Amino acid sequence: KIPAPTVNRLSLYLKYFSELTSQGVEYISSGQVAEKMGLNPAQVRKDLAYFGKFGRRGFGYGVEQLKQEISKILGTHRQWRLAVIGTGNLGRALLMYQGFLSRGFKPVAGFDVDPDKVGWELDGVHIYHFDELEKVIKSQKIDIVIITTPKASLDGVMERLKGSGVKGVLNFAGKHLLEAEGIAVRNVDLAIELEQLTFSMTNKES
Amino acid sequence: KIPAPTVNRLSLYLKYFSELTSQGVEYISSGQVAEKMGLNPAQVRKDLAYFGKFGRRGFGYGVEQLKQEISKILGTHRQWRLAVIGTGNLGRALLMYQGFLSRGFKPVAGFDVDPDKVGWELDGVHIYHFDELEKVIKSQKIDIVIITTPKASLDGVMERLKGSGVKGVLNFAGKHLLEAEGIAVRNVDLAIELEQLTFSMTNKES
Ligand SMILES: NC(=O)c1ccc[n+]([C@@H]2O[C@H](COP(=O)([O-])OP(=O)(O)OC[C@H]3O[C@@H](n4cnc5c(N)ncnc54)[C@H](O)[C@@H]3O)[C@@H](O)[C@H]2O)c1
Ligand SMILES: NC(=O)c1ccc[n+]([C@@H]2O[C@H](COP(=O)([O-])OP(=O)(O)OC[C@H]3O[C@@H](n4cnc5c(N)ncnc54)[C@H](O)[C@@H]3O)[C@@H](O)[C@H]2O)c1
Repeated sequence: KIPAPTVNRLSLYLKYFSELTSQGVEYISSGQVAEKMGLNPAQVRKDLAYFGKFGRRGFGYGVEQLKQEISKILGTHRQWRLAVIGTGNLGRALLMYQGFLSRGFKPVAGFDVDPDKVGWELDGVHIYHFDELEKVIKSQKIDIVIITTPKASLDGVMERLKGSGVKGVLNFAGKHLLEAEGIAVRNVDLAIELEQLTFSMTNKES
Repeated sequence: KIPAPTVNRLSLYLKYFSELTSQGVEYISSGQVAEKMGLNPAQVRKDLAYFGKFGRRGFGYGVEQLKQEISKILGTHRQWRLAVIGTGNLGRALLMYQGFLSRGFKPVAGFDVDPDKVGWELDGVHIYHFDELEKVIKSQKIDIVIITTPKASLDGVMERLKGSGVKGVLNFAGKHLLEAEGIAVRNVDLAIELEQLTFSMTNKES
């Protein structure tokens, strides 16, 4: 079982190794990885040992092999089909974010209740009325939903998602959700990113 | 020195303890905290020990004292003044996010180069032209800047921030920034949140 702090770092390693591949770098040492990412080299070696030893004496670790191993563990070796519920400011920014597509997360639908938004297309993604949720989740084979509605709508949205076939929810709507009936949930609160920033500003460790 | 994984959890503890205070709860045990947050009770006790023992035998930990201690460590016991550079979809969603204000992060200015956006007000926050950056950072005493411009504008924006008096940057613009001349930097990539979600969907641990 991989510990949670290591899982958090896997995404950062994957982002770095993907950059290296696009620069044509084939091998890398744990020391180089540690320096680039501001980590302790022993921690990097311990993390990489969780998914097999690819290091070659004198060469270091094979970047392509590491990338493939990490992708399998994170589940990003396949494409996931995404929908956004609540296509206001935040929802629109996420529907159009290129960083999702390059990691295999493909936005395929948006949902809203505002008549001024329903029926439009954003970057080729159609905005449906929330009433069509179950029908579109099935026809578009949607795996993951991002919720960017007001907090007051969250409970109603979650009720409709149960039994819809959706397997994961990324929740921005401001109330902490726990896992529901086989749907994995991750809650995002960007205020936490600011608190982590003020921690390094206050402790001058950055 | 507090280890990074503990610092990550401090924000989650603070959010939980703030909810408890609003519900009038005065004491809590490490077991209750562990259950609510899906952590191991020994881990919770270890984390809380980093900032002093407030547990009273038979009562548990004083919630208000814990909140104050954590806030001092994270730097959220004071108010921070925020600006957003790039007031498009993402920038506007962050300028208006109530979750910032409730933790002491007060949006006071926006900046953009688009003539259709400059001069407007969002929730009482004025959108200035980017040319006025240095002047407004000084007059509005801005501590932290959130960057939500396109990736191509990032280097130009960072050049202007050096020497402007800003102490921290939260960067969404898609290119990894390292700390620059005394400015603490934190990079946010929401694709990482999706990867962490697919990790728990793939490993059914959630
Ligand atoms: N977690 C974070 O870090 C974070 C950051 C910024 C904003 N937010 C939150 O995200 C939400 C969206 O913010 P915004 O600035 O985009 O607001 P917004 O008002 O621009 O967008 C909300 C959208 O949701 C739609 N909506 C309302 N009820 C709905 C329902 N039942 N089904 C489908 N759509 C529905 C509205 O019509 C609107 O288009 C807010 O709750 C805000 O607090 C969270
Ligand atoms: N990191 C993440 O997780 C994440 C998620 C979503 C979007 N994004 C990124 O955030 C950025 C904004 O996304 P959006 O959907 O809001 O785009 P947008 O086009 O709606 O907004 C960009 C804004 O920046 C302004 N701008 C351009 N150059 C500027 C400059 N030099 N100074 C000031 N303002 C300037 C534009 O006029 C526009 O208003 C994009 O780079 C996008 O890729 C990142």
